Amino acid sequence: TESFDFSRYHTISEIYSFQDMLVAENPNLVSKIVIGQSYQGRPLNVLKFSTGGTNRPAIWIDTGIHSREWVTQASGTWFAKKIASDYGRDSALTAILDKMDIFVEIVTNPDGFYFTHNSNRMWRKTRKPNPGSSCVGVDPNRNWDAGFGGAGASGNPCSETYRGEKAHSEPEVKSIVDFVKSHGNFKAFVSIHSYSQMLLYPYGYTTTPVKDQAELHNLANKAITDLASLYGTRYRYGSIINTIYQASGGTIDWTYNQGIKYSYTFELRDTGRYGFILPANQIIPTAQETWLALMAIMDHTFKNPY
Amino acid sequence: KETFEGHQVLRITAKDEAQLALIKDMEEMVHLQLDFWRGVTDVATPVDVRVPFHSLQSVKRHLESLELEYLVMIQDLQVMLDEEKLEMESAARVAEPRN
Repeated sequence: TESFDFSRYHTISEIYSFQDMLVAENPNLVSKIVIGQSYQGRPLNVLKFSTGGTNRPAIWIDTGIHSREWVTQASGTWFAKKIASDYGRDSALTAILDKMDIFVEIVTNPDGFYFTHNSNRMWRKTRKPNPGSSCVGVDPNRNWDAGFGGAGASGNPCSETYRGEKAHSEPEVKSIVDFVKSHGNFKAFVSIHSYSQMLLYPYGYTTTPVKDQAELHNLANKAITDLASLYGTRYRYGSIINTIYQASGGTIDWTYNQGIKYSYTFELRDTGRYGFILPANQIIPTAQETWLALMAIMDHTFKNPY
Repeated sequence: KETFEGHQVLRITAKDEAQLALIKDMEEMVHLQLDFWRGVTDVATPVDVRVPFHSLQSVKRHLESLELEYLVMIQDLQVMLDEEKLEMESAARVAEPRN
């Protein structure tokens, strides 16, 4: 992975190869878990960073659930390398990994990602056909069992925010649900999107504040302050419903309701005017600054066991 | 392969809550096939929307009739996508000898 070019966008097969290389290079730290298959049969790979122990408290990071948000998969790849490189060198990360595991799912929606490379760069959803409709796919960030079917998601299969027939209908979502439930010891869950520069915590489906709102708010402030220290990228933060809009069936609303207190979702940068086609020269700065915020969240999780 | 020739991405800015509501209404105009890259949040945050070529004139007329300010964020989406593809291909060519 030393020759892997993090400053450009990569195809799904290149990212799969990268994951295998990282595992091969760091057999005592990194392993690959296949938590399921996408609708089209692609593996749902999760990299597990662990220094030992069984069922340690853990941190989850996923990127690319909306396939067209390419800077997220690219950042996820960078994060994976960063974790492997910094263990034993960076004291804060080393302390975390000596007690906790970190799981990274880089390509959370592989069918959609493949489709963005080969057919439609602007594809966001999964690729499962919808019975009775010519429109394909479900928005996997409206498919979770948290206010599912409520306002802020669409019942129209042709909409970009189509929620699906029922909660967890998408294998890409169900696989995470099953994995998180069977693991049972996740303490932080970070789901990464782009763009619009926000760090958000639950809820999206209701205006009822989460019981940990004050702590999540303060931690978000710390995380975005750290993030901005590198390049001055300005983030907004708050609950989803108050900061963006009402959105039902969202990922971190479900994880929070499962008892994972430190549930956050990012919207990474577009400081300019490129949106989802952020130029490749922005990948490393984006990943670097986001890493600082991730470290803030991971460090707080480590230091505040519950 | 779906292409995006002539599609533009518009950045729309609302002056107040009333204008924000007018932009929100556009999300329901299914016939225009708009793709909201960044949806309606608050007055301080612009809305980015991809507009297919066939809807461009209607959308711009609509925005102007409502006195909604906008600028063209991406002039021709396909041009940018082609540039991105070329960049990926050329990076791959450079990487090959190293491998």
